[in-house]
Amino acid sequence: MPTIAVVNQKGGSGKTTTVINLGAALALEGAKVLVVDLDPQGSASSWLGCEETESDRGIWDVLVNQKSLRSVVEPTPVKGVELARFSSFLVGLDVALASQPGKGTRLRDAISDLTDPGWDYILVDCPPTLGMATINALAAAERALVTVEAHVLALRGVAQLWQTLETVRERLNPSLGIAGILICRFDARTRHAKEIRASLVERFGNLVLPTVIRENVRLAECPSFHQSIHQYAPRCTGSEDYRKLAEQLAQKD
Amino acid sequence: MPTIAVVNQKGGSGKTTTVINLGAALALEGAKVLVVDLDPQGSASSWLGCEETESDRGIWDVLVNQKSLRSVVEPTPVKGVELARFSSFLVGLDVALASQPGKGTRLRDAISDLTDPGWDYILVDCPPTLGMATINALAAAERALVTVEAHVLALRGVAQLWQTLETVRERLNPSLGIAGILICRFDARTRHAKEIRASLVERFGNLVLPTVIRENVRLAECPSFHQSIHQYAPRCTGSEDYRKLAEQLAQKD
Ligand SMILES: Nc1ncnc2c1ncn2[C@@H]1O[C@H](COP(=O)(O)OP(=O)(O)OP(=O)(O)O)[C@@H](O)[C@H]1O
Ligand SMILES: Nc1ncnc2c1ncn2[C@@H]1O[C@H](COP(=O)(O)OP(=O)(O)OP(=O)(O)O)[C@@H](O)[C@H]1O
Ligand SMILES: [Mg+2]
Ligand SMILES: [Mg+2]
Repeated sequence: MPTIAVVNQKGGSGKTTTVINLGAALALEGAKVLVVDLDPQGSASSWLGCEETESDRGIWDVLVNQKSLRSVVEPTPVKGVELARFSSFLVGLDVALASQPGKGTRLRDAISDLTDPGWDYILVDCPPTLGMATINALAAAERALVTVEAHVLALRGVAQLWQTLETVRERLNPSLGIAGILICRFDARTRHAKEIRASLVERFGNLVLPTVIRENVRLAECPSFHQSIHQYAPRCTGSEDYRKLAEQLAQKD
Repeated sequence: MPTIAVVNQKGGSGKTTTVINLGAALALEGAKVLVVDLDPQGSASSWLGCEETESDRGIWDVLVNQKSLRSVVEPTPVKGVELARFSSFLVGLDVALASQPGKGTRLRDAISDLTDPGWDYILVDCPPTLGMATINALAAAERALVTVEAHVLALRGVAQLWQTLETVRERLNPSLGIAGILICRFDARTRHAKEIRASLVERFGNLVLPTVIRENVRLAECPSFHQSIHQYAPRCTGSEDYRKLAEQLAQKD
């Protein structure tokens, strides 16, 4: 069951927008998708209409108290997509796990403990840091999908991330692959975006996915309606781009 | 000596772009500005051409080993602006400070220890988290400047941040004020941006600064040249907006 970690410690690179809309596009093709929200901001959870409750701590209990993953999964308004909800407690995850055994593989253990998973894909939305949430996601993943905005400030993050991927491969997950580098919020009208895309291709070759996600305000609007882009505006470029991406990633499986 | 913490745990909200270009605009008016880079990504440091070195850990040594602030300050290519450089070690700051006394006020102590500071402003660039780096910045600041992109996904972060500001005010810094909510990457062509701005004004009133920073690709280009927007493209809207912001914030002092 392919688990994809959507990562980049650079903030605002398009991680949450990709998890929700790629997940929904895979579901349109008939796949069953689980979204795991590891971000203390809870953008993915709130997009899917699932706010935190007083009593249960969602994915936090799975990582810190080794509760079963299935016990925190809930349905969402996006057909074919289920969610393991965030908790604002995740802001203290690094300290909570600091002296715990197996702190880097809690999510992987929870996934492998599932007797009959029932999902075709697990997409993990990561926070904009390289702390224990992102480490757990990378240790559990078959592949990392790196989202990047085509701006020079974003290039630095990709180089730093590569070192982290290498470290996780050496210590926790030797088979961690790369699904690709996904350029988000691409504005083809600007020379700058084209130059940055060219320098990513020069440096990372065909790891840079041929599909880019174009800047499209519909993608910024749809979270308020707790819908994926395919429900909200199925004929816009945002929907087209994420459906193309889903086709591409599904082929690689 | 006014210290302003530029904060928002939502990634990509415009924190680094604001610290560098606001700082440079204040310097154009004759002020001496210190930029403190608390982000393990080091975007502000790399923008200013100051990469980390093998031997010294920049601001990390100030927060964790209580080294003097002045000992880590270096010049930058932007006239009137000096820098306390980041360190990639900052990624582990929460764990490093977890059991240390006064962990929330290390930066404030370092600033108050300065005999003759010599700066008119200290601008602190925060990472996209609500961990110990942001707590230290808020505990040291007279005012918090909250950067926001005018997208619905960003609204949630502002509400969460407000709770953190309240907690810091109660426990660490009773006089923490708000410099304002600064809308960044504003694209007036979209209805969505106008709607989000209106809902921010409805909720936060005149805390929303009248100056907005318009989307302008020049702002995304200038980091590659280690220049502020005022050096790179002094007649573009990005430079105009940040100079207007500087005038506005300087008046409030
Ligand atoms: N292709 C796109 N076109 C227009 N807006 C987009 C696009 N992709 C993302 N956005 C918007 O850009 C902002 C950043 O995207 P998003 O929040 O998904 O990034 P992120 O990497 O998850 O951020 P964080 O680091 O805070 O978790 C959001 O306001 C989102 O609505
Ligand atoms: N007004 C603007 N017009 C165009 N691009 C902008 C503008 N402000 C910021 N950007 C670009 O948007 C991206 C996010 O901005 P920036 O990195 O300053 O935000 P941040 O809050 O510091 O991000 P992080 O959460 O990763 O620290 C960057 O690629 C930057 O170049
Ligand atoms: Mg996100
Ligand atoms: Mg930044």
